[in-house]
Amino acid sequence: MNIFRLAGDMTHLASVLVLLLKIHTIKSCAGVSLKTQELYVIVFATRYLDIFTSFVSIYNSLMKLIFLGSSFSIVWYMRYHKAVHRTYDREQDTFRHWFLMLPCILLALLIHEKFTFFEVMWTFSLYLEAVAILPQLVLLQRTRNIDNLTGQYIFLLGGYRGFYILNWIYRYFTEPHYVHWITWISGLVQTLLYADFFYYYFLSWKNNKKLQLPA
Amino acid sequence: CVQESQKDEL
Repeated sequence: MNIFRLAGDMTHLASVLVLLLKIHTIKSCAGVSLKTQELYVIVFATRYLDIFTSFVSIYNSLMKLIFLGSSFSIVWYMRYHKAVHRTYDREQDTFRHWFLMLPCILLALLIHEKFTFFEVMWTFSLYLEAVAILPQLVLLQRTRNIDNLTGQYIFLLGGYRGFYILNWIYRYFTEPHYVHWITWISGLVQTLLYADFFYYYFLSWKNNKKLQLPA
Repeated sequence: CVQESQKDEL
């Protein structure tokens, strides 16, 4: 494990903790897209199908359990916890799951490294993760008033993707045969989706102003 | 192994 990979995992973990903090202690999910969170549940559930069959390290297994557990609990809170559910922007969060999932299923069936059940599901999870943030970004555009925790959540999530790209570059130059086009391209697409958000995040940070996206 | 190296990421 290199420093970029570790930094990526830690920012990912931090993003989840920030979101749980907002939901658990402030009892609010205002500005958070349930559609995106449900897509993340599907992403982790399809990617970590091998959690009981292949062992890499205690660290890996533990992180997999954390990401599965936290994404399930965030969705549970937003759907079933009365106080949290009341703060959910249901009317604004209208993105259709299938609109994103169907192309990813088709793409995974067409473009994969091996045509096996686990491999296609794993590839599907990569494609879906790349676009899972879209409902969240659309919701931000619509509500426009973004509180600090929601802004930090998306910033950390984008940071996680950025560090993973550095990790891939590092591994490409240090490990023989480390070439994974599917992972890289879907990872790059995912990171580019954050570019616009990052631009306005830094702008508001530089001017010391509240984050606001243009209409 | 080419196939396995990407599965050690999260």
